[in-house]
Amino acid sequence: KKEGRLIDDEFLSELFAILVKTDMGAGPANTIRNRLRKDFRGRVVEMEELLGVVREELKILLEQPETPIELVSEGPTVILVVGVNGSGKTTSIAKLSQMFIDRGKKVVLGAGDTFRAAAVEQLTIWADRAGCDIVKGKEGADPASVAYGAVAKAIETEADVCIIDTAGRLQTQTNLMEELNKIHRVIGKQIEVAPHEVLLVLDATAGQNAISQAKGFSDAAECTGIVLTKLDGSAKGGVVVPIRQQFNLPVKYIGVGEGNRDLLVFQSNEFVDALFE
Amino acid sequence: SLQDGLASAFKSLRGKGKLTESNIREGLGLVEQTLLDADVSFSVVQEFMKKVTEKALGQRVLLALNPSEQLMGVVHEEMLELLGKGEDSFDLKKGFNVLMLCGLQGSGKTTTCGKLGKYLQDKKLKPMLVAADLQRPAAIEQLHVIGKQLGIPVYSEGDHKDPVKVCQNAIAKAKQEEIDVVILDTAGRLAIDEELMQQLKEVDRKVMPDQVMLVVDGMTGQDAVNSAGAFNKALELNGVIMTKLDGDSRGGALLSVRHVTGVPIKFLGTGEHLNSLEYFRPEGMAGRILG
Ligand SMILES: Nc1nc2c(ncn2[C@@H]2O[C@H](COP(=O)(O)OP(=O)(O)OP(=O)(O)O)[C@@H](O)[C@H]2O)c(=O)[nH]1
Ligand SMILES: Nc1nc2c(ncn2[C@@H]2O[C@H](COP(=O)(O)OP(=O)(O)OP(=O)(O)O)[C@@H](O)[C@H]2O)c(=O)[nH]1
Ligand SMILES: [Mg+2]
Ligand SMILES: [Mg+2]
Repeated sequence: KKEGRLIDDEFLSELFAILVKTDMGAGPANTIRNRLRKDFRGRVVEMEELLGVVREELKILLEQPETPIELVSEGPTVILVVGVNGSGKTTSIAKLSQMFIDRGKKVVLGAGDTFRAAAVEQLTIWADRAGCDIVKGKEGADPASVAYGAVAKAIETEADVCIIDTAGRLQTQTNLMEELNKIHRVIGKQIEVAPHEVLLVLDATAGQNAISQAKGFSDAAECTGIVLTKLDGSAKGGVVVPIRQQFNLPVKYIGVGEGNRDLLVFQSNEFVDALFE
Repeated sequence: SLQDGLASAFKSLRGKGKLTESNIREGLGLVEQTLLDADVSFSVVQEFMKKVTEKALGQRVLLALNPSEQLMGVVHEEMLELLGKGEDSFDLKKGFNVLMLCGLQGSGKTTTCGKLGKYLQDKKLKPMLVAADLQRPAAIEQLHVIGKQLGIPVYSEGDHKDPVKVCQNAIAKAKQEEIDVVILDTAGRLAIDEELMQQLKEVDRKVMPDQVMLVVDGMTGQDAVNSAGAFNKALELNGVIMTKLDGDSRGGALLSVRHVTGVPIKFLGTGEHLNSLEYFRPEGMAGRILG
């Protein structure tokens, strides 16, 4: 018969350390610790049992339907991709388009990053690899006009999906968040309920600033979900827990590599198990 | 802010005689929470708090008229000690220098290569940028665009698969063209990717750069200790550059990187434009981390 340990402060501190290291934040880790202290005080349990309790509630919190993106029945489903610099937007678009193409869908890409060096060239290489159309603007062009052009092309060629790339930006750059809001509105003028999805691309190595990112980008562009990238690394991405709690923004996909098939549908069970590995 | 938090935690004690150890511990709890909220790695916070606690439980805070300010002073001193000296120059050895930039995917290496190039150019040196990222789509093109913007030569090879060869060829060419500093841009990689870390070690071993710098994203969370530790173990870093500090990230990863590598922080990246590079000033970062 296995020997458990008394749930005392030392035991709870060990649990706190495990939780904080996932990047969920000291606040949420503390809330969990305090609640377990109350529910389990003076009892003798295994750390495994305690973690099991925490795992269960996190799995429920982060749950997501099997099909993260439902394609609309009429016209192209428009997906706007946003996020801070270097988070993995362009590469995630490469992966999403490959995923749709593998399912026999027609995809049109919009090279909406008209600012960064070789951004259009980068997306063009991916479009060529996937075999899908790409709409570009002149260098320094208004990204909203590229988005407009991409949606127009998608409608005209009866594409199933239109994915629009945007330049990386920080949520503190007011003018750039304004620009994002404008792109969102321009798309909405072309197709009433578009963009149908606005994906916030979050780097799994990001710490608490991801919460500020979720807030800023949601305010500017009405995000509908998260693509959590670079989960093939050692970072856990636990910051999606407070993001789900505060903004009800779900993780839809996870990036697990640099190739155009390194994208998985988010499974809360597997994700939570990995948090505690 | 932490300052206000401590002031209000200790305020209720004024007039009730001196502070007790348990009062101080409540203040220390606030300090710990602040550091974790600022993204300092857990193990680094623990080590840091050991030092702070020892000082905090001494005469200086316990018997002070202004305990919250004294505690703040202790925390501030410990942090400046850990962050190390600021820089006001970038030391290169006399003659020809090779700098190599490395780090995780998307941390800002390619852009920072450009910024360093501009910095050296402004110092009247002749830099050359080397496109040694042979894997990311349009990485070579990206560096060429940057070089063109600055009027700095960029060395690249169209169809090479070996970054070691590209770097060696670049250095040979640089010496012919009287270049002063060669800056090697490498591909982003995971610290846990054994094959790519081995590749980086190969470049380091065969090319022997004078300075190897780790480029760290300013919004990095708990993982900073893992990645910085692994890169330092593989390459013995000479410096760290932290990027994207123009946002509202607290930058606590800087403390983690300092603690785990002991390597000096050379520069901070504060924007996407090629002039957005600043010397590291510890006072500024300490204030930012402590909120
Ligand atoms: N290991 C790993 N690397 C990734 C993943 N997703 C993206 N990357 C890498 O991260 C780096 C940045 O990716 P990009 O797609 O250029 O990021 P971005 O958000 O478009 O960057 P900006 O447009 O400059 O803001 C590249 O080196 C990608 O290969 C992932 O899931 N795993
Ligand atoms: N706001 C801001 N953006 C930055 C800073 N440094 C780099 N960036 C941006 O971050 C993104 C990634 O920069 P890159 O230079 O491509 O990063 P990298 O490390 O070379 O990426 P990989 O080669 O894919 O690993 C780009 O959008 C840059 O413009 C900075 O200090 N501030
Ligand atoms: Mg991009
Ligand atoms: Mg690069």
